[in-house]
Amino acid sequence: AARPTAVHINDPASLVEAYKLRASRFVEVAAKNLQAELNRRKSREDAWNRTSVDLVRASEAHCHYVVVKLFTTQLSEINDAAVHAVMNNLCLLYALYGISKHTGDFLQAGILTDAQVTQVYQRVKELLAAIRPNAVALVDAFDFHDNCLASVLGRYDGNIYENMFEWAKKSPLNKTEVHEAFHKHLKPKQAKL
Amino acid sequence: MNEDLRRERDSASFNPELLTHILDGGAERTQRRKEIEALVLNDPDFQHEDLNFLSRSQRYEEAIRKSALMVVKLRKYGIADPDEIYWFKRCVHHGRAEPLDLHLGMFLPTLLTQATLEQQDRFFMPAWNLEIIGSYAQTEMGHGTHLRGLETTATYDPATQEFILNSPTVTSIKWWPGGLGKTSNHAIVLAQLYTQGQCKGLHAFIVPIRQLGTHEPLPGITVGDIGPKFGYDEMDNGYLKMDNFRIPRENMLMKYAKIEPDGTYVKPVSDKLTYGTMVFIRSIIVGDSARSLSKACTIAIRYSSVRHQSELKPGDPEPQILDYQTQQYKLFPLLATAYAFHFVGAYMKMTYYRITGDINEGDLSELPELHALTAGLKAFTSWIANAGIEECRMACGGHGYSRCSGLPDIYVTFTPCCTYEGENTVMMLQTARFLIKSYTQVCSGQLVSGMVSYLNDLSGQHIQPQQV
Repeated sequence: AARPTAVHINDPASLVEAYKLRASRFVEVAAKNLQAELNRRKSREDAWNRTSVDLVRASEAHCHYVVVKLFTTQLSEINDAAVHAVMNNLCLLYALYGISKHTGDFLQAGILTDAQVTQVYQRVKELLAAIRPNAVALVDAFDFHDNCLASVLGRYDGNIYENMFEWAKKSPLNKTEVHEAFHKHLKPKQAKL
Repeated sequence: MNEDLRRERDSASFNPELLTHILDGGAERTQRRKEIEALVLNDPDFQHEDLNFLSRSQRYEEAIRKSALMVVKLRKYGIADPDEIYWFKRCVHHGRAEPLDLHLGMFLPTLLTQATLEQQDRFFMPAWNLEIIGSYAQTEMGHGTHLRGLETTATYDPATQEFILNSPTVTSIKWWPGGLGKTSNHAIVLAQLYTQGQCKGLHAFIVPIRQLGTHEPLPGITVGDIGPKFGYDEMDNGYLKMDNFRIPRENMLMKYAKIEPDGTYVKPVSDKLTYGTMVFIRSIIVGDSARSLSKACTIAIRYSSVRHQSELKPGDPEPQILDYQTQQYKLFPLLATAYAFHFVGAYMKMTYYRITGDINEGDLSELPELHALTAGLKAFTSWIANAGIEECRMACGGHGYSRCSGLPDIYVTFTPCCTYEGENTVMMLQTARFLIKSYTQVCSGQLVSGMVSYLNDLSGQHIQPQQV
């Protein structure tokens, strides 16, 4: 009997199910293609090689499912409501963005309909706007000390331009006002031209 | 503080510190990490010139200076917990690879997991005290991920109870191991074991390569640096050629497989145990993917808040580039990915320790899934993080191209892990082998467990699209 799936695009647990279906579908397809190749030729190694693109797709789908599942599991362990809300948005974005990049997989397997895919695209854009006010706080939470990040652009205090200028002054080419290469190579040629 | 960043922080709807505690695994761990980092940041011995302006040789020298000092200071502060060592180390080297990486990350762990107690007594303390500095020489010039293709030989001679190590061809020269070129005086060498006229497959041997004290290469050993690479300027990735080089029988790592003095070979309980160190490193790479991508996102998102460009509405001031939906579309999925990979990294580390604990108790039942999961997730996360770091660099316009952005450095430091410890496509195929095996089991009526347990439901899945 057919067992229809109901994917709710605002529910991370439902999205885990969608990824799970995609993974199982890809494993099944790879296994069946491998078997078909085996039926056509004697060598198992040849059959494996001729199915390897399908096999890699199956592995990627499996790993993608594992990542979505673990992210969703982590959500349930976050007690603070404000943090949970932000992380829920990030988790949804991760899962829905993945679907939007692999729509063919989800459509072909019958996991999502055309209309749901349209909803997914729209929801991704809404999530971008929802995450925007917390973007800086979300990267601050990684808690990289400036020394460890070693980036003028990523400085915690944001004083980027003045520090870029200071950094450039340290370039070894700036040790002298006139580089010796000028006297050595350019000047003699200039005199001859 | 830049006004834009101040406003962004003031308007956030949550306390980032709470999220930091989640990432660190608890408030106490955050506090301890910060204490460890402060030890490095406040130590003038670890201050140095901007590495971007130094030559490769200068960068190697600076790295080796800091690495040696780091080991001394770790001892002084009594830091021995692996996580704490890792925090200290990454703060000293800003996350870059360094000449003692393989000594600390592969040589010592291999001794702990593959050596007998007698071998640990002989090698571990000298290695802990840096008298012995070791690398892990597996990859050869002509052979990488496919380990059974390695050509280096170790032929047992029962008359002298020694192994004779040889690099029989140019392609068999060990090539790439970190710290092998100039830093190490020992290497764990992976070689095909021959005894009683038969090849018994790949095994690990502790091979001295330089004289203790003088650091001169030993007779029969040709060793050196492989030259500049795409990144890794601090690292002396090396080559190693062995010509009839003899080591005592006791230098084969014999916790699992053994050679008796007469040359009799004793099989290990599982061939996969030889590759335990690689599995460990693969599980670590998942967390590193998260960390490198997090760094790139931090840089790109802070910069995108400070940078103003063009105009959204005619006549209005230039908006922050983070207000452009296209910039958000570039960066926020990567930010979400960085968080996802953090949680996966933590899970992998926990799973690795749990299953290796079981293995030590003699239970190997979960070893195949551990292999499959570490291989696949290592490939999956490193591929995405690698592309993501580049996306972050591009999102920073021209300034992302400057070394001062830090992004080129993050990229060249991270991208090798798509290749080392198993080339990613090969890793994916290893995972596929496990998936197909699990599928076949399900088809024959058996149940599978763990992360592939969804395959048990396969027969019941006939999916139909839903109306919205």
